[in-house]
Amino acid sequence: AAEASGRKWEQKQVQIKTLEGEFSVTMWASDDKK
Amino acid sequence: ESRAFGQDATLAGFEWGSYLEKSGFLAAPVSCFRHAPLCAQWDDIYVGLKVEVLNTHTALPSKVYWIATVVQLTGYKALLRYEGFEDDDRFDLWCNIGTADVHPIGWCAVNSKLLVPPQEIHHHIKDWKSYLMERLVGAHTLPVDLHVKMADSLRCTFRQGVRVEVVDRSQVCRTRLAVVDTVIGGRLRLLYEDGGLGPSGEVLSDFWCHTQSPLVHPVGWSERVGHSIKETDVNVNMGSHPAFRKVPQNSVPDQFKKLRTVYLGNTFFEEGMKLEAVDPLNLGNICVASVRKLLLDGYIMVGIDGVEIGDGSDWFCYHASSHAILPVGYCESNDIPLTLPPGYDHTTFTWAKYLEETGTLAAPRRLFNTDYVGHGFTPGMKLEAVDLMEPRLVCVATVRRCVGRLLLLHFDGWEPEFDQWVDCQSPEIYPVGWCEITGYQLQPPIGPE
Repeated sequence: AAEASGRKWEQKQVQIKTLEGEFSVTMWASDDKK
Repeated sequence: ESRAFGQDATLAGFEWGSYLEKSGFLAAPVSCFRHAPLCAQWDDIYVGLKVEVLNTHTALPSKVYWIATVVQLTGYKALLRYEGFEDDDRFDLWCNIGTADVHPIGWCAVNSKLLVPPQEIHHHIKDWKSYLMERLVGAHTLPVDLHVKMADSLRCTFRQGVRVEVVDRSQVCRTRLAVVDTVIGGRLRLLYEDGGLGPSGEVLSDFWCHTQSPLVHPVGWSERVGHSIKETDVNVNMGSHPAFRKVPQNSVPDQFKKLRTVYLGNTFFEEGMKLEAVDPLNLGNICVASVRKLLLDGYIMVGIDGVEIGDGSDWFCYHASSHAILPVGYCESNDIPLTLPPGYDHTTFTWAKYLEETGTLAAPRRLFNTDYVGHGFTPGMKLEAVDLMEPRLVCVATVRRCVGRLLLLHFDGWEPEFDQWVDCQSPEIYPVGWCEITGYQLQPPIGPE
């Protein structure tokens, strides 16, 4: 459905900042194809 | 009983989440509403998404956030469960995905906000980093451009002081010049240019509609298509109202929704032809009706049989592509009670006999817009809908019936006589949570419901 609406899912590195410190995780997020 | 005064749902203690939980009904998904913000993005919003949301369970003085999972979606509203609560639903919270305090994962780090777990679970997990890694890696989060898309879709080309032609609510057969006073979520408050002001400067006559409403047109439209327009009474001075202080700016066709082109071909509607039409003054009724006058650009004036005053003042303008005009026999085929002219009886009325008696022809079926694009509405779904008889009011409503593209809407807590037929793509219906996003006042249900 996301493809049909001109959007795509892509893997993104995102930062997590907690009291214990900062780290990154890879998640899926959608964005415009352009 | 009048709905005219209105209430504020929030002040009345109404909350969509608990209302739906109690009633067991579902909300119509945002993707059903083509004109609604985020409609095109909504396929990417679903149960299981991870978000960052304001942490309301903390003793810290500063604003902190925490990660949560979408466990339920109703319109724009999501039921969220903070990460760490696992199967414990006691601290679940309803949030509006379209408002500012729900974000994709990563937003806090980029914006120097801290993620802090709710105090109830802070010490339950020894190693939050490992716990979150396990929960987040490979999971899906909100579209990163969600709030940008939201802002884009709320942008509107209408400003205070823009002039339009809009149906005259005191005489529906004609339009009247009006000026935009307020714009909320694409809905316009229009002040008739000669509507008058009361002793304290209050507006005496206004009208609300969406920018995509078929009732509002660019300046010059009436003259172009041959529609009647009220001449503005120049003796009425509106100059002290802010909407009239600037030099008025005429609206232009590009600011309005383009209607489907009507190819006239060899045949078109003709004066006297019969059809079935939603009664513009009683929107829960589909009536026996007649084409009264042809205008240009595919517009027709329609009168409701048997109740017309006779001077044409109650005729109503419909475009030939409108889904509010239907071929004869539509109600019978779809088990909708047809409102008959006074003196006729459901046990004896037939279209064939009526056409013969009145010496008229039924408008050919091929002239009607029979496109059925499909929609996701089903009976029982909840939404926010304009009471088209009091279009200032956006109310808690339920889809009662779906017939082709038409939806019969019921206003929760009100008698069925207030029900209204609307097209599934009407710009006057909105997903649950729309009022909260746009700041429009929502009318709560009345009574025990």
